[in-house]
Amino acid sequence: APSLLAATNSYHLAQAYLDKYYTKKGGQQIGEMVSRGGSSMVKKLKELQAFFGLHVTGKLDQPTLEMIQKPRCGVPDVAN
Amino acid sequence: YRLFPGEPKWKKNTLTYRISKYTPSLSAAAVDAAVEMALCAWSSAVPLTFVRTDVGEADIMVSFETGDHGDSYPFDGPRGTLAHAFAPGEGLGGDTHFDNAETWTLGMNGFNLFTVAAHEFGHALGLAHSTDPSALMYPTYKYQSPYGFQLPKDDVRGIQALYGPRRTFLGKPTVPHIPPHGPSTPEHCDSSTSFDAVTMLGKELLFFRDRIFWRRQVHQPLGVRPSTTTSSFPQLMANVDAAYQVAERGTAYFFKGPHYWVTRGFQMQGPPQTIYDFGFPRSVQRIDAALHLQEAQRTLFFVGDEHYSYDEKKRKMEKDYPKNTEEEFSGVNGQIDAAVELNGYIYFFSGPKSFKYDTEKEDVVGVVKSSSWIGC
Repeated sequence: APSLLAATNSYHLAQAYLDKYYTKKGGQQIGEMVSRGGSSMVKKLKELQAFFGLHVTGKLDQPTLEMIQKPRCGVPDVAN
Repeated sequence: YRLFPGEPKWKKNTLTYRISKYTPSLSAAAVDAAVEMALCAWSSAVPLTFVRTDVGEADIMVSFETGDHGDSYPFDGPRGTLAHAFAPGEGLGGDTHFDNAETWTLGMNGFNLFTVAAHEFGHALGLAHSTDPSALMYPTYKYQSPYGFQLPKDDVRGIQALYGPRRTFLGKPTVPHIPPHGPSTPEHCDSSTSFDAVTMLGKELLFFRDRIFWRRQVHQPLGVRPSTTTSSFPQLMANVDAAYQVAERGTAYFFKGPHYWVTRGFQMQGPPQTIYDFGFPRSVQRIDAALHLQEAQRTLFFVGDEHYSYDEKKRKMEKDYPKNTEEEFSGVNGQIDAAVELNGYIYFFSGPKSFKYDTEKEDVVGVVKSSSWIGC
């Protein structure tokens, strides 16, 4: 159960992160960096992994999770 | 590095900034200094000038915000998102927000404000995130000390792609070329030479101008060598307004805008402090010159055509000041740029002239070119 809960938390954490930094919101360019349209979570995960030079798996693996938990700038990463 | 799509950039070289809201976790002076040093990090690489304003709308509005603060990018409490900034443009463009929920610091115990501000101002000038982990514009936080900070190559390439290089990229200590052979006139000699500040430091005499300083022995004007301020005083990051030394204490004070740094020799003693510690009124935003009178144990601070007197023993400003400088020091005309006491005389520097003032005769007893002090 605990690992299931942890997995669910990680999933929501990743979802929120991808929404914030890898999803276009329109309006004033704040960092501009958003992917065009609403790509699937897997695609956004791959964009994140490519941006940070991680192994591009599209899966929420440990290195990706660790990167997501690092304090960072609020400007999105991926340019459209 | 990456630029924002459409490559938005500022169409002018002088940008205003204003800190409209502060944070409880740092003093206003510390925030001011960190912001100023963060902007200096960029202006050392490109021909941009940043002018601070305290009223109205500035190009870059800087504020500490909490949670949803009205720009559709709400902050998320401690850690997570630390700050964000908007690409160059009208209105919100260039504005920079820091999450008030974070613990901001000038050191390492918390999030270093200089580090995050330098990153965010990269966005405010037109840089997006870099994929280079060594770049300042990499998205995740990595502590950088403001002392001796050098803009990483990736960021220099990015910002110069937008604004071109600064005439002399001051990020690296570049010493102006001095002809190899002897006493020919060094390049730094021109009749209009003036100084921003002059002070004793230990046994040496230091002359500051823009981002360069010359050091020499008191009795030996030849063999004077220029250095960049940042190479020996990395914290100062830019030019110096005034400086003085209290030899008995072995401490020197360097002033820039409303801040000052204390050093022992070339060693900085902690972060910048506010000049209002000396008892200046808030109307004073910067000091033109500082002169320590060893015997009287007083320091005179020159601001415009007036001067204040600070009692170094009691550590407080003397009453009945400010006084008019020309009335007090007859024969010394023009605004005082720098001053230093040597061998019982006071030397005032005003533009290209240097006045030798005899305190007993209470009059000027000599006038020479300022540049003659650095071997010209």
